[in-house]
Amino acid sequence: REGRRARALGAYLGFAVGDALGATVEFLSAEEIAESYGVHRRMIGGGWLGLKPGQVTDDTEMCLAVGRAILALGRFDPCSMAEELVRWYRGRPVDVGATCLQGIRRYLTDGSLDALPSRWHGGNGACLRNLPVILATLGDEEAFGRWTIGQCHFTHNHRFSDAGTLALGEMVRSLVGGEGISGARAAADRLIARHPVFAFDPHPASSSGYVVDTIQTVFFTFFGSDSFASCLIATVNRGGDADSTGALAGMLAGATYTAEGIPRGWLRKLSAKVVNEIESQVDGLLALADTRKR
Amino acid sequence: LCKIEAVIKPFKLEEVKEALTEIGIAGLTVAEVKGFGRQKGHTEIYRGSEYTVDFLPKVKIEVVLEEELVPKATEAIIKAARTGKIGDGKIFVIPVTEAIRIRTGERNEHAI
Amino acid sequence: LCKIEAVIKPFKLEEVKEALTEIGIAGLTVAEVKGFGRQKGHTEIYRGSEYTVDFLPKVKIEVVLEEELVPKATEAIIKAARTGKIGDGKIFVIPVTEAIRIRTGERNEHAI
Amino acid sequence: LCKIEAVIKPFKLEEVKEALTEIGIAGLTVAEVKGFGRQKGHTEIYRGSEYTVDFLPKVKIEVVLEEELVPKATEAIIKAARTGKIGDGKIFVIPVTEAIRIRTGERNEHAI
Ligand SMILES: Nc1ncnc2c1ncn2[C@@H]1O[C@H](COP(=O)(O)OP(=O)(O)O)[C@@H](O)[C@H]1O
Ligand SMILES: Nc1ncnc2c1ncn2[C@@H]1O[C@H](COP(=O)(O)OP(=O)(O)O)[C@@H](O)[C@H]1O
Ligand SMILES: Nc1ncnc2c1ncn2[C@@H]1O[C@H](COP(=O)(O)OP(=O)(O)O)[C@@H](O)[C@H]1O
Ligand SMILES: [Mg+2]
Ligand SMILES: [Mg+2]
Repeated sequence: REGRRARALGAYLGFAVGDALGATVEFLSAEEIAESYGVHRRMIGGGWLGLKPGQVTDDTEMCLAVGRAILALGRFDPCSMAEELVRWYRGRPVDVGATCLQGIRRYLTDGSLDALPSRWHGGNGACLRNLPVILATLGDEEAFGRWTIGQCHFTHNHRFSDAGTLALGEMVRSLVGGEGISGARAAADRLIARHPVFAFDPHPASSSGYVVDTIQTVFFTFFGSDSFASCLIATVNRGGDADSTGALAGMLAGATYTAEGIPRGWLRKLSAKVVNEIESQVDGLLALADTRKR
Repeated sequence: LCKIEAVIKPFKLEEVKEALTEIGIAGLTVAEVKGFGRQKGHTEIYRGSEYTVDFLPKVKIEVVLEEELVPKATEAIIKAARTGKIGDGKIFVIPVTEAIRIRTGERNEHAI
Repeated sequence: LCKIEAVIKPFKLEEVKEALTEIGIAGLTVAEVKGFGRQKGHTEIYRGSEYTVDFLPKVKIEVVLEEELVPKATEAIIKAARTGKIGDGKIFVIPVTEAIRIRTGERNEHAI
Repeated sequence: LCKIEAVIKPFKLEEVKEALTEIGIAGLTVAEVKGFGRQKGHTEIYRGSEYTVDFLPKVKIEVVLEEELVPKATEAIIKAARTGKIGDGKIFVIPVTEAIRIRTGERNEHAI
């Protein structure tokens, strides 16, 4: 129980830390990062969004919105999540992904909760906000699959986004359950077996926001490192969609090395408001998972 | 796809932008233009004599959007831009056959 | 409804406005633009060396009007804007699916 | 006939003009506009406090051309204007029912 909380909290805090750390270098290439920062490893904010040190972006904020919606009703309801995302959007967040915005706009226009399938929905926006679903359904694999697809399809309806999000969820379930990196590796291998496009050796071709590139990058750095800090530093310094790859890497590494494994210096830079809401959501979602246990 | 061109009073730009953002429209292109219409320009003194500037500064907003959103968008613009005094401006809706996001090559409803 | 976009030499604006007013068109929107075409820009001296400014200042007039008036309006613009020298400009006619007067909500032919 | 409207980053104007000239398009009309979108404006200090200017200067290129040339032209614009960073801009294609060269009265494909 204790271990599970430490790993779940590690996943969610790790996600926020990766978001804030990577945001400084989002959209820069590895070469540009090396030129400007040497090795980027400090919470200094800035970046293309002009952030304060430790400030999170849409990646973490969407997670919090999804978590709020789940906790309000005690279950996933697509309409409730849509309303929560609209509320977040209307609060003028620091960034909103292009495809996420299209989904929110569609919902505001006609109330529909499902995006039509599109070849252009291969971005990582839906994959990024799935952590609350994962934590709320630790005891119910069927609900995990159903809720994941339900929330993804609000904005992104693409088989690689679906498959990648499910696989990352399986990995987090297995890590939080204490099965260690080998359990996570098995889940990653299953994804690659079904969709070889996700193969990440010798190394990812790119670290863009395309869900395949994002997940290849996260697999590469997570399986190639042995601590939270080394995983995140390797991830964000590859550049590209660095806040998103950073967040997902932080999620996996946090679930592995627990909240204790996150460097204090990074954690301290997150706003108290964000940390408090994450902690309260983790407890609420785990409690929900227990009531849903099959 | 359609393009809305709205010619409005300059001080109304912020309000119109807000109203469009509320309904999920966050991207637009804006130009400073001169308007000639029923609203009369003002009188200026230049080198001692008075003359009428017969145009008025206006702002032209261009937003490309899906056809289904046009009624909501025009309603939002009207509500935000209207003062009830002459010169409030016009909205024109124009067909757009194709849209492309230069950065990614995304097309049409995925371009905006 | 149609929109006429006329790109003309700046000094011709007054004359073109007059010509349109004569045929009952008193509302239009005008923008300062840069034109690139066969007409060559001028040469300027900057820090001692000569260089060609390859664009020319133009004025772009936009007037939305009923389809039946387009032939008369284009004829009026041509007559007023033509000098016979390269760079006189272009007229483009574009379809307009809807027009609204913001102040009153009037639509289409009642909006202009 | 179609009109391409391309909203691009200002420093890309020269490159885009070159690319269009390469495929035989030498006439275009350009305007300075303000862009609002996902790309953030810059921060300015005014009377001691920091604030964000929320628009970005953009350049809007308008080129009227024959329909068959649109794919080539959009491809050329994309290639020249793309940096891969947010804010690269948009291309919109709009129908043109008529074009006239003011100087000669030539119509449509002979007008451009
Ligand atoms: N036919 C038209 N085509 C294009 N723009 C027009 C037209 N008529 C008016 N406008 C624009 O609309 C603005 C407002 O028009 P005006 O006649 O002064 O007031 P109102 O629209 O309130 O009746 C003008 O300053 C001009 O920019
Ligand atoms: N294909 C085009 N699309 C849009 N505007 C154009 C086009 N070609 C020319 N123009 C505009 O028309 C103006 C005049 O064109 P130019 O070729 O110099 O002379 P002319 O029209 O007398 O032959 C240009 O400065 C530009 O503003
Ligand atoms: N719906 C729209 N209609 C008209 N112009 C738009 C629209 N959306 C964006 N633009 C223009 O495109 C520019 C770039 O948009 P932006 O969202 O910043 O980046 P990107 O196109 O790279 O996704 C904006 O500054 C604005 O000039
Ligand atoms: Mg982000
Ligand atoms: Mg990102």
